[in-house]
Amino acid sequence: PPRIIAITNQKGGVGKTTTTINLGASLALMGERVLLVDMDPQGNASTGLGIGQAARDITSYDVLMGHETAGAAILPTATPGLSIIPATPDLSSIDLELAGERDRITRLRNALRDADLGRQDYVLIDCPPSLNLLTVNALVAADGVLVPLQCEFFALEGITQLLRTVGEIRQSSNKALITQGIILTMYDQRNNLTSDVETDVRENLGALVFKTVIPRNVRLSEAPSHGIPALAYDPRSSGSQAYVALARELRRRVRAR
Amino acid sequence: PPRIIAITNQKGGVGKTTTTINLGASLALMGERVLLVDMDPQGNASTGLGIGQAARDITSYDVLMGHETAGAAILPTATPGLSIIPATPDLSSIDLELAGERDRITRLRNALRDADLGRQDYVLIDCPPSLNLLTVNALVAADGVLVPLQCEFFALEGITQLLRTVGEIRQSSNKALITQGIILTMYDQRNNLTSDVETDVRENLGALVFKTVIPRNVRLSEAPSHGIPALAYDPRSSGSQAYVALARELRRRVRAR
Ligand SMILES: Nc1ncnc2c1ncn2[C@@H]1O[C@H](COP(=O)(O)OP(=O)(O)OP(=O)(O)O)[C@@H](O)[C@H]1O
Ligand SMILES: Nc1ncnc2c1ncn2[C@@H]1O[C@H](COP(=O)(O)OP(=O)(O)OP(=O)(O)O)[C@@H](O)[C@H]1O
Ligand SMILES: [Mg+2]
Ligand SMILES: [Mg+2]
Repeated sequence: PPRIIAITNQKGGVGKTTTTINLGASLALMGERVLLVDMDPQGNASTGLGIGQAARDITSYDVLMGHETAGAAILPTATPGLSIIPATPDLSSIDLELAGERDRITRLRNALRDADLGRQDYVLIDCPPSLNLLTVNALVAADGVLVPLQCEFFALEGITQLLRTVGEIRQSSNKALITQGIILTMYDQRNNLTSDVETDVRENLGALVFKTVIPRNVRLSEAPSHGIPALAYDPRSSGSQAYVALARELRRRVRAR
Repeated sequence: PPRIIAITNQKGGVGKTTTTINLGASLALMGERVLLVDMDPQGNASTGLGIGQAARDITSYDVLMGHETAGAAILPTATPGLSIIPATPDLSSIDLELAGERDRITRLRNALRDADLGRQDYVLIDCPPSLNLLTVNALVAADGVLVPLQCEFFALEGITQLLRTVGEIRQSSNKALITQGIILTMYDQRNNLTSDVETDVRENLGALVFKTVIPRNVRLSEAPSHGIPALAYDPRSSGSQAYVALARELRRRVRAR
């Protein structure tokens, strides 16, 4: 079965979607078969991979509500080996619509288990910036959690709360859940704040922090407007190269377990 | 009564908290009396103004739950004329805890109305990155909405959805609610994406877009680690000066109505 990884951080704008798209594309480039699940009502991962609104016929909302199977919602992308379950804004009413359901936190886990994902090597789940029912569904479905951490002061503040929530989910609903790692993003070595955050995080969280860091690189933020990953937009850019290195490091970490 | 402004955008990391803190401090510097309301479970606005966890005894959570009055939750900050109702992570359970309450969307409006805020000129509400019950409470309580818009492609995508939600709240629950304006943030004139976004937004949203733009400026992201606004940390920085200009433009727009 595929390795299921939730990419999450309740702090906004830290690079969750950028990591989901470009780590996914890098793994696909290396021959892995990767399914992305867009669980963010903004649908940025879907847009960043060129899925127009009209093509979002069957979405992650339909899967969570039980209207469709996960298999029926899978769309190919322009990147060979990379597919996606797209998202639309109606996801934001999930907290209310499933409020009374006993299985409300295991909807995604069960949908992915029931789908025939044997052909997939990785499933990456892009989460919204909150610790709500959508993120909890991702954490319950996942084998591991990847935490993009922007090298900024506010981003550091939320890490303890996030790791505590991961621990709570592991105890209550998903014994297999591990913290796959923390990825430093928008890393700018000219900026003191970057080195302050890096020192702080590596001292306190040690081996959890990936060696690979993702530099601030404008090509990463330009690629989504063309609906393709940075690897397709500008393969030699520092951003693309960093995500390829991250994909290699992730594969090593997953295989070493 | 004070002018109540919700600072909101469901896209994460666009500068909502940075705008709330520094616009508030700039207005206070100009002699206005300003109350901030931190409605984000991350509590970044509280931290950015030096409110330690121990001091967050009575919070916006207590006010929404009806345990305390808004007046009892107000704390002074180191900036004269600027006070705050702080936030803690328990805010994130509000959706569930108030799910059955008929008045769940008017809790903040009623609490601010009942408090003696006659001495305040402005109330600025910092919202979390979502369109959940916390943000709806802010929109129902507010006279106007300020939308920080990061000059990036993904940030542009959510604007239509946000303005539609503001329109729905105006029709259903708060007839007085207007869009106070859109503020371009992290503006970097060396970056093509910035000018693309600016052109697009000014063409489509015209007079709604403030003339003042907030430049990308590292002093804005350094100040929060010292628990003070950028105006206190580095008053001559381009970031501080931009927020002072924004405060002047906002006052002009409010008085012109
Ligand atoms: N390493 C990077 N260098 C430059 N820009 C980046 C980088 N990573 C992400 N960005 C840009 O920064 C913005 C925030 O990134 P992104 O949207 O991926 O974060 P997010 O955590 O998914 O946000 P949200 O919390 O709203 O879901 C985007 O406009 C993106 O293009
Ligand atoms: N103009 C700017 N120049 C440089 N850095 C900035 C600027 N505005 C904000 N920042 C930094 O960018 C990050 C995101 O800003 P901020 O936290 O204010 O956004 P937000 O919209 O409140 O995020 P969230 O969605 O998590 O609430 C912060 O680390 C902040 O210090
Ligand atoms: Mg995202
Ligand atoms: Mg914020």
